[in-house]
Amino acid sequence: IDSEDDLLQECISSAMPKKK
Amino acid sequence: PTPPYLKWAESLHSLLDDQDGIHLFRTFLKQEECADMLDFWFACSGFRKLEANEINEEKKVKLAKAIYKKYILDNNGIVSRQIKPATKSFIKDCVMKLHIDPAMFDQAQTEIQTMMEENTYPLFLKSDIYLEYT
Repeated sequence: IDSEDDLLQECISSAMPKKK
Repeated sequence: PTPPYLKWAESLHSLLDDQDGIHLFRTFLKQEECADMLDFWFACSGFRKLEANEINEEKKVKLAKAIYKKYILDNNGIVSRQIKPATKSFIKDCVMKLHIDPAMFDQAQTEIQTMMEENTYPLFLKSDIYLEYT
């Protein structure tokens, strides 16, 4: 099971632009 | 071509559209003890994007609760202090009643964005961190 912090971190990273 | 760091000065969105820009802005916000504002802004964007993907409902609820708990519940937190009481109670209601909607954090994100645009972003462009980088 994902911890809340992992979920949050994953969510934040998913919104960041990908490396150009 | 325009160097990225000059683009960063055009708008907050240009800054947040570049990995290096985000990294430098976050370093600055960390110094000012308000990096949570940036993390919250991205968390809201990420949460809204979930809808498009196949993701189970349980995970969505868990994530909405996690965002609420970390950034909004504590009234002394930097994010919570910048969000209007009405916006906070709207989010609280959504979480409590399990009305999980992709747009439930939109208003709060806008409020934090305005705060960054009017306050921390202009300060960043004048900061030693940015000037040294350029």
